[in-house]
Amino acid sequence: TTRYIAIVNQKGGVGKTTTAVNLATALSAMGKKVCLIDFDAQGNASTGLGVRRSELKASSYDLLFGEESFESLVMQTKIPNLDIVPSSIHLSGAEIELVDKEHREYVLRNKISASTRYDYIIMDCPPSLTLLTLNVLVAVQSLIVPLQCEFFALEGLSHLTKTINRVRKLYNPDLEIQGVVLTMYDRRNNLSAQVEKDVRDHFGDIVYQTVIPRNVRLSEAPSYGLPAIVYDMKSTGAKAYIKFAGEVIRREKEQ
Amino acid sequence: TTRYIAIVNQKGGVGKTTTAVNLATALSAMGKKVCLIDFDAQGNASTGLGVRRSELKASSYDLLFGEESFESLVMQTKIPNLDIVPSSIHLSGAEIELVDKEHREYVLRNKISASTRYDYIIMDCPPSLTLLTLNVLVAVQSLIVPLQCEFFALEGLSHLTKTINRVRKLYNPDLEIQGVVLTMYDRRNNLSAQVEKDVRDHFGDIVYQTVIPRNVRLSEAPSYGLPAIVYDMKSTGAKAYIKFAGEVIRREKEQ
Ligand SMILES: Nc1ncnc2c1ncn2[C@@H]1O[C@H](COP(=O)(O)OP(=O)(O)OP(=O)(O)O)[C@@H](O)[C@H]1O
Ligand SMILES: Nc1ncnc2c1ncn2[C@@H]1O[C@H](COP(=O)(O)OP(=O)(O)OP(=O)(O)O)[C@@H](O)[C@H]1O
Ligand SMILES: [Mg+2]
Ligand SMILES: [Mg+2]
Repeated sequence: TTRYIAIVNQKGGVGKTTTAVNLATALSAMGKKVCLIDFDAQGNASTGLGVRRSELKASSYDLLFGEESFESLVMQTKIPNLDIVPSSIHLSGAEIELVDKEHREYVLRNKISASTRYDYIIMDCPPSLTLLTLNVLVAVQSLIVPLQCEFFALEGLSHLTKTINRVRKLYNPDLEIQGVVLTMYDRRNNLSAQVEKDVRDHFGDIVYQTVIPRNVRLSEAPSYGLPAIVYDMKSTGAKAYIKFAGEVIRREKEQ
Repeated sequence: TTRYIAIVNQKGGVGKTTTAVNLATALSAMGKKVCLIDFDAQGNASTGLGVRRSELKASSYDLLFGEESFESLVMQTKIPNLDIVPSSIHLSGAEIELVDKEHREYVLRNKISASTRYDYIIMDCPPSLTLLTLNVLVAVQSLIVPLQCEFFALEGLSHLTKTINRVRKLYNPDLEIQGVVLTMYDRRNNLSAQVEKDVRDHFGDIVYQTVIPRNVRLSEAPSYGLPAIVYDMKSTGAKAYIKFAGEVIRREKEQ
């Protein structure tokens, strides 16, 4: 069956999109069939995979509110084995449209099926814990939390874990945190080392061994519409994401 | 009369809170009476000014939904001339509570008055353009947009300016962009220089001359509950924010 994984953290700018795009690309490079769904109205994951907003016919907005099936909304990307359901600016109105729907937390879950032709479906989320992100948390089996090695990033964790526990209790008993991945680790300052120590003490084995370093190639790649793994495979950022994808698969096998 | 300024950008992690906290502190150090209102459920601006969540009696949630007046919700900070209305976790439910209210875009505007004992009221916003941020845009006279020197940060600008134009047309004819401030500028990579050039070409004089460099002291300061300009006044980050506050005041005088 298909593994559905959400990339979630309400704190902004922590590397959700960069993780979603590069993890999806690395998994597809290993021969897995992957689809990325971009649920952020900003559309950074779509841009990061070369989708031009002007080309858009259908989007993740239609997945939530339209009649089309998931399969009919999928587009190919330049990367073999990797498809995308791109975002659309209409998602910024999703919150207000979801509030009045019946079973408003299950809208997405009712649109996706247990098994598709994909091995992985990765969902990029916006920086918030509103009804849209809630819909994603109800629809998936697990989530990966990118955690920036900064003080403010630590602050939001307890709110996130409380929300996940609530979703598990009320809507989706299968939901689990597949892992926490440390991002933008900067060897030049003590803050990163301090945050890493705090996070590993607090979360233990849930934290992946692989740490993603701060690396400019990761932030240059989107301006070329390419994942860093394709734009500059030999960069420290790309290598870290390839190693990370390996660890994600290895851990899944062990469980 | 009081100047109301919102710090807004729906892109996450671009330095909204860091700008709100350090601008408010620099203005208060120049003898202005300042109040910061934290409208982000994450509460980073509150933490950055030393407010402990456990101490909270009242918050910006009460300003929106309670009967209390603005004056009664204000707390002192450790910084002279700088008060705060802290955030609360209940703000994460604000969206759903605002949707069904009458005149839902004017809830905040109807709670604040034209003149208070403050020279400036600075409002920190969450990384979204939902009803909560809309309420702030309707209530203020102007906004400052922190813009991270990264490719993804450029993408969101057209959506932000469209939203501002819509708010100006439908709800708040006075609303103007007071300025755009470039943040996390990294001299070590070309990306920052490229983004700066694009932004100045596109926005012209609206962009402040002062550019905030990437500086670890800015991200260390919140773990001590202090603004960087108090935590380490001689750091390049603190100096940049002091210079920035001077430019903000100078520009206001010229207009
Ligand atoms: N390891 C890294 N090293 C350097 N830059 C990075 C790294 N990871 C991400 N970035 C850059 O930092 C910025 C924030 O990352 P990204 O957009 O992926 O975060 P996000 O959590 O998806 O943000 P949002 O909350 O707005 O959705 C982007 O400009 C991105 O290119
Ligand atoms: N100039 C800077 N140099 C280094 N670090 C910075 C700088 N400005 C902000 N930071 C750090 O980068 C992170 C993001 O900044 P900040 O939290 O202020 O952004 P934000 O836009 O308020 O985020 P959010 O979208 O989550 O509200 C924080 O950990 C902060 O400490
Ligand atoms: Mg993102
Ligand atoms: Mg913030």
